[in-house]
Amino acid sequence: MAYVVSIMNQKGGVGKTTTAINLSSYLALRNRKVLLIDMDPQGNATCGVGIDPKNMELTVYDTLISGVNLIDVIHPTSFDHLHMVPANQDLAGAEIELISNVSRETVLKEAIKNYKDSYDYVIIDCPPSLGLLTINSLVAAEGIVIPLQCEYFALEGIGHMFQTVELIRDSFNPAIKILGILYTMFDKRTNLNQQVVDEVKTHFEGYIFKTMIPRSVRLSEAPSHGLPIALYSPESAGAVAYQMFSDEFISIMEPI
Amino acid sequence: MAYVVSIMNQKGGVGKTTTAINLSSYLALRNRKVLLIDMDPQGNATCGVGIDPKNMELTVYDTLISGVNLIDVIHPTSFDHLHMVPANQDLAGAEIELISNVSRETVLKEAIKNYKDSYDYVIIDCPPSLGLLTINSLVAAEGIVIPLQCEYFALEGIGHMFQTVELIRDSFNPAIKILGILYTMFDKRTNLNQQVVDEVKTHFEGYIFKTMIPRSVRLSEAPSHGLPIALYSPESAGAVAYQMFSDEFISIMEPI
Ligand SMILES: Nc1ncnc2c1ncn2[C@@H]1O[C@H](COP(=O)(O)OP(=O)(O)OP(=O)(O)O)[C@@H](O)[C@H]1O
Ligand SMILES: Nc1ncnc2c1ncn2[C@@H]1O[C@H](COP(=O)(O)OP(=O)(O)OP(=O)(O)O)[C@@H](O)[C@H]1O
Ligand SMILES: [Mg+2]
Ligand SMILES: [Mg+2]
Repeated sequence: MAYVVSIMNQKGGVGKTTTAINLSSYLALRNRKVLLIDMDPQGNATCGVGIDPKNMELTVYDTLISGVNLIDVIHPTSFDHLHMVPANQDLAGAEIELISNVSRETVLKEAIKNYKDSYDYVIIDCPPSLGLLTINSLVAAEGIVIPLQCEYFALEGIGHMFQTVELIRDSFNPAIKILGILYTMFDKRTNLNQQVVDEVKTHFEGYIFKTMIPRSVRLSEAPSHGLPIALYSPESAGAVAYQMFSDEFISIMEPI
Repeated sequence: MAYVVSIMNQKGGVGKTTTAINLSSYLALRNRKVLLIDMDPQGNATCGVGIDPKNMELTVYDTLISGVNLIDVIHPTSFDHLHMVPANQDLAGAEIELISNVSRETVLKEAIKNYKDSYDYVIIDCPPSLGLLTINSLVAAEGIVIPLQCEYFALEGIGHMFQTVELIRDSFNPAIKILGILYTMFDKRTNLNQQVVDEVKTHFEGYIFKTMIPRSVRLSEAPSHGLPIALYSPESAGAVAYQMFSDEFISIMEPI
């Protein structure tokens, strides 16, 4: 039975998509069966694994709005154990169209329900907002990973995200749990980065992954080749860090 | 009569808020009267000029949803000629609440209408999405500045943004114009950055500002002090670049 994880942060550009793609691909390399769902109209996770969002006949939009079966929108990727549900800009209209749906918060959860037996993990990449697409992802999830760029604006928003998760837990999904905060684009030469890390530690001790993802140019180059870092530059600092993170993730999810 | 500019990009973390704050403050230093409107529920532009979003009684939300007069939500800042309309997380609910409003796309435009005579420029900071908050900002605007991080995912989204502006021009706002694409966080040592710049030039020649904003740590430190770069570190590379950008902006807006 798959464990569903949402990669979310209202702040933009903090490494949500990069984390979703690379966690998924290292889990697949460790023989876990993974379904990656792109819930962002930008379709970055989709093109980051080499699928062209513009060419898609059916995407997650069709599942959410027209009730198309999830199995009909699942695509294989360059990894054996990694399947993908793509997104494209059609999804931007879904937030407005979902409003009038009585069960507007649980549509994704219902769509995934029958397929949890075919995977070990479902990873959901969220857009940078707290609208209905992100709400759907949180209601469908059991665990949440919060990528955090170690900068001031990103720090400001964490408290509010914890409150939002609290609200979701109380009204829709009692099982939801924050697995942790993952520091991304960390540059140890920058004072600000270290100050933010210290600040987060004082307020959110116990919610922080041990692995820190360094700033690594290879990570930002990989998507232009449609490849996860594991295939694009497996020896780079970014690849090593995401490999460590997926091992840490497995040790938490699958304690021996 | 104020000229209204929206700083927008669906992609997250590309420097929209940093551009909105620093363009506004250098225009104010050049004695233009500026109103900065924060249309992002994160409230980053608000705290970036030293106002605490959590302490606000009235914000842009109250203007959009409860019809509170704009004059009652305008706050002074540390600059003589810079006023601010703050935002906080209440705004996240506005997208859903605006849906049932017959004139849901023009609410901001109507709210600004009576105050355009008191300012030379109105600068609007948009959230990282194409939802109703951004649509309202585009309908209210005459010009658009698109900050662009020189990375692959940011590049992917530009075409779609031009299409969105086209749609707004055809249905709501015939006067709207893309003033230009502003390269942000540019690092000339990174091949990817240069590749993206070359790619943008081939497709969007004529829409690109001459000024490029370099990656500069001082720019990311300034918000934690609640100060625009002009007050935090006026000699830094980031400050010099935003000063040049505001001069380029003035030369376009106010040709001699
Ligand atoms: N550790 C890293 N080192 C260097 N660059 C990175 C790193 N992680 C991500 N990037 C780059 O930074 C940019 C932002 O990352 P990404 O798109 O994954 O963030 P996001 O949170 O998904 O953004 P959005 O809010 O728009 O969905 C991308 O261009 C990405 O390639
Ligand atoms: N030129 C620059 N050099 C270094 N850091 C920068 C630069 N411009 C912005 N930053 C930092 O990068 C991060 C993203 O910038 P900013 O928040 O302005 O982007 P945004 O597009 O407004 O993000 P969002 O999509 O969340 O609204 C911030 O932490 C900011 O301080
Ligand atoms: Mg993303
Ligand atoms: Mg912003």
